[in-house]
Amino acid sequence: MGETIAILNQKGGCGKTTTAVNLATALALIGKRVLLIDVDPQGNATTGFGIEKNGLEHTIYTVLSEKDRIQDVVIRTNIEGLDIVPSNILLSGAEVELSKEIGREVILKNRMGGIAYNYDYVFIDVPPSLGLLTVNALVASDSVIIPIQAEYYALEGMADLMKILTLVKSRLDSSLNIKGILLTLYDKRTRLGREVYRNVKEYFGDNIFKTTIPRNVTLAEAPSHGEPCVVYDEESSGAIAYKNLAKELISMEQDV
Amino acid sequence: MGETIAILNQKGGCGKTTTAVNLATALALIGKRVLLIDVDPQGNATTGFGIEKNGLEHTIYTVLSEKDRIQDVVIRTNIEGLDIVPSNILLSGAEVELSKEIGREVILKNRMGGIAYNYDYVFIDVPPSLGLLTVNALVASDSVIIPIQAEYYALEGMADLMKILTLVKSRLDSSLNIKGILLTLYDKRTRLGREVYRNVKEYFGDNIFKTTIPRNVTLAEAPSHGEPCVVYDEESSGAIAYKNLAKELISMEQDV
Ligand SMILES: Nc1ncnc2c1ncn2[C@@H]1O[C@H](COP(=O)(O)OP(=O)(O)OP(=O)(O)O)[C@@H](O)[C@H]1O
Ligand SMILES: Nc1ncnc2c1ncn2[C@@H]1O[C@H](COP(=O)(O)OP(=O)(O)OP(=O)(O)O)[C@@H](O)[C@H]1O
Ligand SMILES: [Mg+2]
Ligand SMILES: [Mg+2]
Repeated sequence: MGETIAILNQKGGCGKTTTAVNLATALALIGKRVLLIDVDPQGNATTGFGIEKNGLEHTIYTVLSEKDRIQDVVIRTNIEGLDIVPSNILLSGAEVELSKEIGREVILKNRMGGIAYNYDYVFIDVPPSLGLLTVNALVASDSVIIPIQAEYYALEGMADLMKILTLVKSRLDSSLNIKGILLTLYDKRTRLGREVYRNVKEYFGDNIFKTTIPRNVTLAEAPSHGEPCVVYDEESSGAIAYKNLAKELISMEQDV
Repeated sequence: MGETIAILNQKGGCGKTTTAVNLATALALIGKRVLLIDVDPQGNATTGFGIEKNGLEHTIYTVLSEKDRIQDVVIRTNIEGLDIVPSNILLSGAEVELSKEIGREVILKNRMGGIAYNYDYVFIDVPPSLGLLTVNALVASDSVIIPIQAEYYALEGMADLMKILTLVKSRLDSSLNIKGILLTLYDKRTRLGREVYRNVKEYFGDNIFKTTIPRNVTLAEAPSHGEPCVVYDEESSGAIAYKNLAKELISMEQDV
């Protein structure tokens, strides 16, 4: 059964979607079967593969509201071995609608059923919040990757994030663990970047990926071409970094 | 009566807080009386002034939940003429609690009372979402400034953002208007930056501020020193840009 990994950080714009899209793609390119579930009403992960999300009738929203089974909503991306459950703005009603439901935090887990048996990895891209959609993603996941932008405000949110993880584990009887911390938009030449790195190291110890993601404009351009950067420009520093991250992730499985 | 301006964009990390903090400060330095209301549970605007937010008992949350009056929660910042209503993680319970209330979208407006009479400008920093806290900020505001990071994903969110503005105006009888679009993290040397600028210009026409905000690491460093960048390093390109924006904003008032 594939491991389900949520890409988590309530801080905006720290590279969750860019990580979900490029890490999922890099793993598929090495031959892994990968599913990416877009649980953000912004639908940026969906767009990152050139999928026109606005007219879609069958999305993560119709799965959560029990109009569709998840397997009927899965779309093949143009990357061999990589599937996606798409999202769009229809999902933004979900938090309020779901909040009245019994078992409102386990809805995604239940609707996923056994889908992880069809894949080596399932990634979940979440919105910049610690609200109900994010909690659903955490309950449905085995582990989390936490992208941290190497800047000051990124550090601030860490304590709140850790509190939510602890609450999900203790109250909802989950064995959720941190797969790793990923330094993103990391420029080791700046004092700010190095200082944040040091702070993160103190806070999380060895749980930091050796791979760090540099700022590389190609990562930001690729969505406008409808392709993940690791495919659009495989020689770019951003593509190389995410391919290294994929290898590092796979090597962690083998130690287990 | 001062104008109340929300800094709005559901896309994460596009510079809402950095704009709220530095624009408010630049106006105070020119002699305006300014209030900044932090309506984000992340509390980044509060931290941007070196305020220790975690222990605070009197915050925007206690105002919205009617435990405190807003005037009793206002704190002087270390900038002459600039006050703040602080926020912290306690606010993250608010969206769910408030969602059950009658008049749940007008709570902030009601709790602000006549406070705008004490200031020339009131700014509201909002979270990266189009949820209830953001809607409250919009209902309480006269206008919005929309920071747009000059990258592809920023364009995607525009249609959804405009839809929410239209709904707030029509259903909640508001005269909310767009003060201006602010290009942030803008590097005109990159093709991506120029392309996004062109797209934004097509979409919004002349409603774009002439001032644009460049990427400047000092803007990201300043919070770690507990000061807005326009005070911490007034010669930096980031400080100069926000001071120009303040002048541009004031010149717009005089045309009215
Ligand atoms: N390493 C990088 N180099 C250059 N640009 C990047 C990098 N990582 C992300 N970006 C760009 O920065 C912006 C924010 O990234 P992204 O959307 O992946 O973050 P996010 O955490 O998913 O944001 P949100 O909180 O809104 O979901 C996007 O325009 C993206 O293309
Ligand atoms: N012009 C700039 N140059 C360099 N860094 C910047 C600039 N503007 C913002 N930053 C940095 O980028 C990150 C995101 O900015 P900021 O927190 O202001 O965005 P935001 O829209 O308020 O994010 P959120 O959606 O999480 O509320 C922060 O680390 C900030 O210090
Ligand atoms: Mg995202
Ligand atoms: Mg902010």
